[in-house]
Amino acid sequence: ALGQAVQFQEYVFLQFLDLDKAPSPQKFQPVPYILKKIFQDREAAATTGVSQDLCYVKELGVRGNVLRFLPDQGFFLYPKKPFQASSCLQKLLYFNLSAIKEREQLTLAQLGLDLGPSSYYNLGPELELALFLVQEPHVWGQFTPKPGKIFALQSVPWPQGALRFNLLDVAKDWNDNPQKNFGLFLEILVKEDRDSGVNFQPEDACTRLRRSLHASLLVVTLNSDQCHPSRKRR
Amino acid sequence: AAIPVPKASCKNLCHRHQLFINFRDLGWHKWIIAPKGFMANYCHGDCPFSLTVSLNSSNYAFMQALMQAVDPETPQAVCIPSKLSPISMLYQDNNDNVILRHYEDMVVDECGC
Repeated sequence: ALGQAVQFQEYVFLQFLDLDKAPSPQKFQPVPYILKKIFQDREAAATTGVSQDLCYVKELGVRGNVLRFLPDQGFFLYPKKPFQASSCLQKLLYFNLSAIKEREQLTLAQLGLDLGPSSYYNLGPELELALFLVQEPHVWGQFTPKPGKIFALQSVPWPQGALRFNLLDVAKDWNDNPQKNFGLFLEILVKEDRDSGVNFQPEDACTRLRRSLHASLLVVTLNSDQCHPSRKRR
Repeated sequence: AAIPVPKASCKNLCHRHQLFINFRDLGWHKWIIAPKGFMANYCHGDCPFSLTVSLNSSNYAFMQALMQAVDPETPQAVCIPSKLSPISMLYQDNNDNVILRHYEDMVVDECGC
C-alpha cells in the first residue's frame, strides 16, 4: 500500500513536470551548448540570490519557460536519378512536436544545421544549401521531390559551419495542424570549380558531409498556467 | 489573566534544516541530466507563543499561538516555508528531446510560523 501511495504521489508530481510517466531513455542525448549555458546561468543566479524572470529567456531574447531541443528523426535520400546533377546531399528532416502541450504558446523555433567543422574546405566555395517545406504526404522511402509538393523556404550560398533558420511560423502551423507536418527537404548542391586548381573529389566530400551533418530544432514555449502576463515581479 | 508560556529549547524552535534531494535515490537519475540533486531543505520546529514575534511569524500564527495558550485544544502554530526559490532542470523525455525547464518553489530559503 505504501508503494502504491508513493507511485501515486510520483505520478502527480510528474504531471506537474508535464510528464505522463517517468521517462526511460536508452541513452542520454548530448546537451546543446545553449541549453547548458542557460542552465548554468540560472544556477549561478540562484546561488547568488539574484532575482530571475523564469518566463523570459534573455539568451534568446524571447518569452518562454520551457526549452526543448528536438532531434531530427528524418533520413537521407538516395534517389536513383538525382534531383539535380550537382546534388551532393538530400535529406528529409522531421521533428516530432507532439511533446508540446496545448496550453503552451510557441515563441521560438530555430532550426540548427551543423555541417561539420571542415565543410568549407572539403567542399570548396561553390556550395549551396536549399531548404524546402514539404507540403504533401509521401510514401516513406519513395520520396521524390517535385515542384508543387515542396515550397522553397531559404537558400544559402557558401554555407559553412553552423547555420540557424527561423522556423517559428512553420512550427506554429505544424503544432496547430500536426497532420500537415510532413517535414522539411534539405538539399546541398555543389558546383565543381575546375578553375580553382583544387583537387576536388565531390563524392568523397559529400560522403563526409553526410556523416558530419547534424540537424535539430530548438523550440521555446510559454506556458500560460505558469507565466501570467499580469504577474508583477516583487 | 496570565498566559502560561511553554518552554522550548532553541534547537527545537522553528528553523530551516538541510535536506538534499538526490535524484538517484528516487530513480530519476535515469532521465534527469542535471542537476544530480539539489538542496531543497525543510522547515521543522516549534512555534511557541512566546517566540512567534521573533520567528518570522505571520499575524495568523501569532493569533493561533495566542489561542493555543488560552485553549490547549487549539493546535500549535506550524513551522512552514516562508520563502522559496526555483531550480532549473535539464532532462530527457521518451522522444529523445532534451528539455530545460524552470520550476518555482523548489528550494526552502526561509522558514516561519
